[in-house]
Amino acid sequence: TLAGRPVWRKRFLTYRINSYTPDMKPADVDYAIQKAFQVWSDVTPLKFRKIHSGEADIMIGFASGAHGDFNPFDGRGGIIAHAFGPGPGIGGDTHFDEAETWTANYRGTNLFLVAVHELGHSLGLGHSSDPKAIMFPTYSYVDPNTFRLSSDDVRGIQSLYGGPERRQPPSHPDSTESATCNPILSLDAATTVGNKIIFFKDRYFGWRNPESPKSNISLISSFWPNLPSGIQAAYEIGDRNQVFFFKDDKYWVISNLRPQRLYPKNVRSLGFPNFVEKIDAAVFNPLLYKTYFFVGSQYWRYDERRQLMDPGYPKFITKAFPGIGPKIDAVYYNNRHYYFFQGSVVSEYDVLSHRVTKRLKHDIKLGC
Amino acid sequence: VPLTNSTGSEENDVLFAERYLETFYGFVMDGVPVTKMKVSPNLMKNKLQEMQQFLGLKVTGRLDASTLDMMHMPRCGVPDVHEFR
Repeated sequence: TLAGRPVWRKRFLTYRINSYTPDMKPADVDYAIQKAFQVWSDVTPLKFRKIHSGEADIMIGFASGAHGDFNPFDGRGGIIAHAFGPGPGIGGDTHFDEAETWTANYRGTNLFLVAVHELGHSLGLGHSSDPKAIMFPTYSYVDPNTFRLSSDDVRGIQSLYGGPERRQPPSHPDSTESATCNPILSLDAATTVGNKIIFFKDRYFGWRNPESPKSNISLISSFWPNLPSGIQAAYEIGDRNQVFFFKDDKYWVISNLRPQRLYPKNVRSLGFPNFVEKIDAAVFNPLLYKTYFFVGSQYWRYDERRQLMDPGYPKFITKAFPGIGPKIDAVYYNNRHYYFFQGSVVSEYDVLSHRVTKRLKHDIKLGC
Repeated sequence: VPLTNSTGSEENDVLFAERYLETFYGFVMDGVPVTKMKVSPNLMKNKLQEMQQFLGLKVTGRLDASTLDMMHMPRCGVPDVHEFR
């Protein structure tokens, strides 16, 4: 933390980008800065709002040489950015040296990574001597898609502001009107991860043990900042410790809970034809070592050993899975059964006898 | 690998290191009885050690290659060990 431990005394902070670099599209600058704020808001109770005029708590801009704060930039290389600790006026403000070449990728200087660092100062963090920390004073590139704060960064910021707010339980837990405890009428996606069942809805994911109705909810971005909201399908290959996530025509892989480089990839790389624009649901069958992909009323089967789509697909779901379909929202595999979600109904399906063995209303809720 | 280290580049390195230590480690040139290029060796050594320790380098107190490399890396302009202005 900075000398004197300055902090913001409020949780809702505003920011404004008052100048842009010509190196990047303004929309890319906006996105990098927004994602950098999100890195910190995910681990604290702080919330950030962008404003477009007037004085924000955190004013952000690009400047060259002397720029009016008695800390002139030094041209290309050397000092690439600086920020002021929490406080009124210039406090919290963040400046990027225009002499650098700012990018959204690995070339030049990655704006997102530097912004995460500088906004750490804006919130009251000093430099870390841990080279793994984003608050280490020298720049080094890491893949923004797999970037995570180090434990030193998290300990530092949480020593100033505490952890993220937990969603408050509703005052009337039985009330269906409560906005914080609504049953989910339809899931986006579901999968196992280790011994947990994970399900996705909008910006949230929940997890629970197969035997327990009790579930926990968290923001997708707080655990996997590289994943988008609205995950549409997911599946796990347990013995590889890999989980696949799908949204639209892209997919991501996490391995041992860590995002993997070189993702997202296009689903065409799995062998889907061009007309497939999104995957509704997916499930891995460890007995066959094959993955079923459900798209509309049809499904494909992918051989995970050969890394090829099986020939003869797509087929109709209703023909191959009696009692299931025609469309499904989500599915996961557990203990020789598939669990298909269609609306508020979950069907337990025996993979050996190929029949539905149980059908009931699921009771997954958000914010409980 | 540089073919030779000319005296000129060594001078530049020392000047660069002085500026770096002034900016980030509160190394104060004012009041040090120096002629340029003859900084009080102990003060400079202490500040180099401080910097090397903070950045996880081998603490030698000398302006060695790894220390210079670190000084030349792109970095944030907030002093590491300094009263925040």
